[in-house]
Amino acid sequence: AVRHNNPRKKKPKHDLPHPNRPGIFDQNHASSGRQGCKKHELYVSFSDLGWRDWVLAPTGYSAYYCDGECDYPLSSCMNATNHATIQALVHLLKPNEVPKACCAPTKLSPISVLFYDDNNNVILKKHRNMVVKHCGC
Amino acid sequence: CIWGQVEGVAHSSFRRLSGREKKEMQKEILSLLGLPGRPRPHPPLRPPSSAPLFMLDLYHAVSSEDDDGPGLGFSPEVVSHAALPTLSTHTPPLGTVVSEADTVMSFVNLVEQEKDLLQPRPYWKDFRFDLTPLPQGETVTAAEFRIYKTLPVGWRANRTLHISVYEIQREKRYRDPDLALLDMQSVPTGQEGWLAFDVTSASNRWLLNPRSNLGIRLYVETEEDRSLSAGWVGLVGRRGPRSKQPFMVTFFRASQAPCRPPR
Repeated sequence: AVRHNNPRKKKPKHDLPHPNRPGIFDQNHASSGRQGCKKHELYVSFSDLGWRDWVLAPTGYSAYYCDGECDYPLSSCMNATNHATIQALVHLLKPNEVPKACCAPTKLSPISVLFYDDNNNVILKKHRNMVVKHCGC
Repeated sequence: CIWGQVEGVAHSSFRRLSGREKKEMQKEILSLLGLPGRPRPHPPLRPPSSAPLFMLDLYHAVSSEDDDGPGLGFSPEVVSHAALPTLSTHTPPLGTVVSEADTVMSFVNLVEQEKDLLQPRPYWKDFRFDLTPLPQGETVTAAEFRIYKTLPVGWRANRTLHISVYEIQREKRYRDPDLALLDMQSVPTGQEGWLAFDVTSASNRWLLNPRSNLGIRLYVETEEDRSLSAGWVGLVGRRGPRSKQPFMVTFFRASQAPCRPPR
């Protein structure tokens, strides 16, 4: 039981959420306008940057990123770790002390770029852990 | 986080990046992708030659492997075997050297000398590459010299040719240079396609001491040890079609985790 330490604010008469109003335990909570944690794409086109004449491949760079809510309960489609589930629960208990679980990359993949250098040589450069492959809480 | 901030700024204030900010952002992307920036002079506007075509093939193989997961173990044959240019037709596991390479560079050969055919045998052909822009802090894990062989005219297809590649270690006036054998392959005269010779040991030496890079020398001999000119047996040189010109490709591995200086 959480002790309410701000007597001014009166707790509504009944402690349980109103039966016909979706509460935080309802699956569709995340869909009420706030999206669940997932991967988003921000595509950087090398054509837009005017680099296509010297960058042979790829044509652009998908700067994926993770964004969205990690609200309790964390459903399996949110790719939540056990720790995130515990943190989300503890956040409910102590919202002012424990932050919510955050939406972050859970799997990264490399990106390779092929380009000409000053001496007309062709270079393939690989960068590991560069692109978000999966997001999760 | 950067893109979140950029997008956040874009959403909250709905303003476009200024010219200066765009330039800064481009520099940031170049730095993140380890790209040196637009080369000077402009890259060739002609159709890509053999090295870029090979590298593009390699890029697609590496990228598709990255999407599907890492390679399944080391297979040197893939590196020092003519199988690489057919990457797009079959997908063998790329092998550790290729899949773990941080940088792969192809070098167009700069100098090509051939022994005067009016001189006494043996005949040879020298190739020299400019390896100076080698990536700092990376070590050579494998290097190949690739030369294309067409079908020679007027040769019996089933004769065997011994093609050997040496590193030129020390040049001497009026005498043959000191040579060190790097690789040798025996191929039927009737074979056509890319031949790949392992020149890793020479590349390592050149990386450590660029001035020791005196190039490589190629010999062709029959089973009866009779020396032949490379051109006679169909080995394509710099004067051949662009898509079949010889080149060198070197695979590098970063010796330490690349740390990007904060900008």
